[in-house]
Amino acid sequence: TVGAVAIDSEGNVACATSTGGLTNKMVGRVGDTACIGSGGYADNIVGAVSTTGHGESIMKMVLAKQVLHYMEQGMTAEEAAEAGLNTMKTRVDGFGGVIVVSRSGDWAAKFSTKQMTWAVVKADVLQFGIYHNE
Amino acid sequence: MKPVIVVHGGAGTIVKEYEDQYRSGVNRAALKGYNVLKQGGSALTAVEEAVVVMEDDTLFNAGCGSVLNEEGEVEMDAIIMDGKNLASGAVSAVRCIANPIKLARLVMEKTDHMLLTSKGASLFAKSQGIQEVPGETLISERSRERWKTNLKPGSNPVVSQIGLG
Repeated sequence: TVGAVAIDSEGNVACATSTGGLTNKMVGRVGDTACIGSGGYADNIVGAVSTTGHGESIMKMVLAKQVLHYMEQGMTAEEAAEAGLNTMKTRVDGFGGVIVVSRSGDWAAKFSTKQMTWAVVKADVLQFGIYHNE
Repeated sequence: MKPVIVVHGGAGTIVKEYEDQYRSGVNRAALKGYNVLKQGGSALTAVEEAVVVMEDDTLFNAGCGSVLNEEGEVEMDAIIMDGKNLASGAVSAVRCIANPIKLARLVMEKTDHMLLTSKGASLFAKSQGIQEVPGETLISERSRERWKTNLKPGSNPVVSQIGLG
């Protein structure tokens, strides 16, 4: 799965997510990606999220919307991303990752899996990573 | 507001020997989207352009390079959403489309619907002038090898992916 979230100079946020799904999946199986609130969500009032990971778990959690809900409650992008992934692990034993951008331009790239490839550009500075603590 | 873009290339298995290519792949995608933002483009176009870069890269599980279903075919899903007005478009189980994210944006902008699937999505793509590509062109050698391995007796692709995302 691949995804992106962004905020532009006018303060508008957006998300996009695209996937081939699960390897050797059943014909007709659709995961979280195409489901609004699961594979992604964007709302100028809060921010934008794109997800990756075990689709059925993400769908049970409506993970992207859940992360934004945590932000509405006052968490930072990073705190909300971690809270969403922790809740998914606790409640449905699911693993994955999220990227987040808030309406103020804060961002996060968090994952409960062993790795997730990510990159961010903010103020002309590029950062990227794969493993935890990178 | 200073523009920001964040991209991910998935949380699944990463082959060690391709680590540098994964890094350069997400970097190219992020920079592509950031250039759109720097030139005054919208967040919506930036995320679309960034995702297209990764859909076109066989290393990632989307577009060209997607994993295969149990019949050895590519079926893809995509979604895009605009935070300005909560507009959204998505496609699921689409075949023979190089960039499903572009089709998702067309669903958002050209229909009254949120999600088109399978045959309906294909018919809509055709109506919008999106050219179908042979399914074979979306299949990477790596995806085919992984599919074959998972077909072997005793293989359980679902169990082997637990914890990997």
